[in-house]
Amino acid sequence: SAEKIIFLNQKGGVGKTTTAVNVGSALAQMGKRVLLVDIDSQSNMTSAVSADSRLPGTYEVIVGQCSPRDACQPTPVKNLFAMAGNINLAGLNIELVNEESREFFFKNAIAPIEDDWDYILVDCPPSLGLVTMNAMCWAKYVIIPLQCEYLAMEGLNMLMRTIANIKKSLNPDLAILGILFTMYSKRTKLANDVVEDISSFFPDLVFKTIIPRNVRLSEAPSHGLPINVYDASSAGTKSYQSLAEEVVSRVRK
Amino acid sequence: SAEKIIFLNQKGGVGKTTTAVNVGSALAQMGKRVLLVDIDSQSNMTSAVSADSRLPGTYEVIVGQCSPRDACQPTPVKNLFAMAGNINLAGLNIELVNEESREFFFKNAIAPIEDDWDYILVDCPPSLGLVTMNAMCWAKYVIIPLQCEYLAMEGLNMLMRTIANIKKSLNPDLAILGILFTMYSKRTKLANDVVEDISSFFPDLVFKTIIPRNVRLSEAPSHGLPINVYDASSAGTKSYQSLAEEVVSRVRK
Ligand SMILES: Nc1ncnc2c1ncn2[C@@H]1O[C@H](COP(=O)(O)OP(=O)(O)OP(=O)(O)O)[C@@H](O)[C@H]1O
Ligand SMILES: Nc1ncnc2c1ncn2[C@@H]1O[C@H](COP(=O)(O)OP(=O)(O)OP(=O)(O)O)[C@@H](O)[C@H]1O
Ligand SMILES: [Mg+2]
Ligand SMILES: [Mg+2]
Repeated sequence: SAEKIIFLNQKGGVGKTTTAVNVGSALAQMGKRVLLVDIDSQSNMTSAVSADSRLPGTYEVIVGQCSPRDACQPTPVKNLFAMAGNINLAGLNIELVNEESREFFFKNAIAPIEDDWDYILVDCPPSLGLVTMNAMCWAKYVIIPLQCEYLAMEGLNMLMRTIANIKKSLNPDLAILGILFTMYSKRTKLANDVVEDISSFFPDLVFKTIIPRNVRLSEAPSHGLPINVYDASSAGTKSYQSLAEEVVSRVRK
Repeated sequence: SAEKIIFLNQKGGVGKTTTAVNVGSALAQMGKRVLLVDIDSQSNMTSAVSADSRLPGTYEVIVGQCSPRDACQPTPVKNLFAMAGNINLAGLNIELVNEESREFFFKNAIAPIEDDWDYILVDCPPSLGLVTMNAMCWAKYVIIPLQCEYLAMEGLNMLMRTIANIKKSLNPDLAILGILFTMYSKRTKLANDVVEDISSFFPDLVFKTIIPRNVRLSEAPSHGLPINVYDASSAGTKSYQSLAEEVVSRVRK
């Protein structure tokens, strides 16, 4: 059955989508069968892999209008498929709020296809609302992308508490696979301070791989391509490949 | 009565908070009486001006537990006050969903103090949910911070459509004061492409001021200070001062 990973941080713009797409593509390049699931109504992940957000996607699967199998679209990368996000996901918080088991709609809907994949990676929106709860109640592993900036640090404690609460009350299997520093620029004192502080608080959680600030990583989505296709020799490609190897070794433990 | 401005973009991490805080502080430095209102449950704006998110704030005012006057806290900057955000704002989407006039709670709650200020600036979360709707149904002006990156552009069309819809159905006074390019790095081809494209689509909306990527701007919040206090001579201070002057001249038209 698939390894189930979510990319989670309620802070905006910290690299969740960029990480989901490029870890997924690096894993696919290693020969893993990977499904990327976009659960963000802004559907950045969807366009970053040239998937079509007008076709039935994650929302339609969650509310039972489309079978999960039919919502898996191919991407430019062999072994990499995508379930599209669309604007309907924005209404889900309110649609589901009075439902029995409202946090388990995604888990139940995706169960039939979990054996078809080696990895299922879910890209979350910048919020801890009901949609993200659905992802957290399904997942086994959480990867927390963390921008090397002060404002990004503020939310980390709250995020850790939320994960602990979900683990206690709704999903005992949930575990933090790791904290990933993103958009790191080595000549910046603030970035180095952030890396040092977080590494000292959470020495076992922090990934060895640090993703550098790299303009090719921000260009790739405009071409609908993961970084390893857009620019195979870039620093962005190398670092996400190294991260994918760390992910593989951590899920095996 | 106060000029009523919101900092709006559903995309995360594009500089809404940094812009709200530093435009507010620059206006205060010009002698304007400025109230910063944090309507984001992550309360980044609150800590960026050393305000206390444990005191009654925007949530308590919205639900009528605290008078708006009592929720205005002083900041390190003369003439600059802040209404704090806190985690209770996260539940508001659901709390208000069945209320009569659910989009007008903020407008009604803040009305009593609008004559006390020259400017009221509201920092929004990265979403278009009910909390942000409350800000949009109260505001006169919208400032859209836009990161010079492809993924940030994707949401702009949807945001413009949402503003147009609100203007038509719920708040005819709503107007876009301008689009602001943030985190611009001039040697990046992508940044220049983004500025060119958006400027050609919306020539009258784009501010002349462009905020450069500037590490001092990302350090300032960790000291609880706006940029003009933290580092008065930095490029960040100069650009937000120039933006504040453009804002003053545009609201006068
Ligand atoms: N290492 C990097 N170097 C340069 N740019 C990057 C890097 N990682 C991400 N970006 C860019 O930064 C912006 C934010 O990244 P991204 O969209 O992945 O964050 P996010 O956490 O998914 O945001 P949101 O919370 O809005 O979903 C995007 O424009 C992206 O292309
Ligand atoms: N011009 C700039 N130069 C360098 N860093 C910046 C600049 N503007 C903002 N930042 C940093 O980028 C990050 C995102 O900025 P900010 O928090 O203001 O965005 P936001 O739109 O309010 O995010 P959210 O959607 O999560 O509320 C912060 O760490 C901030 O300090
Ligand atoms: Mg994203
Ligand atoms: Mg913010």
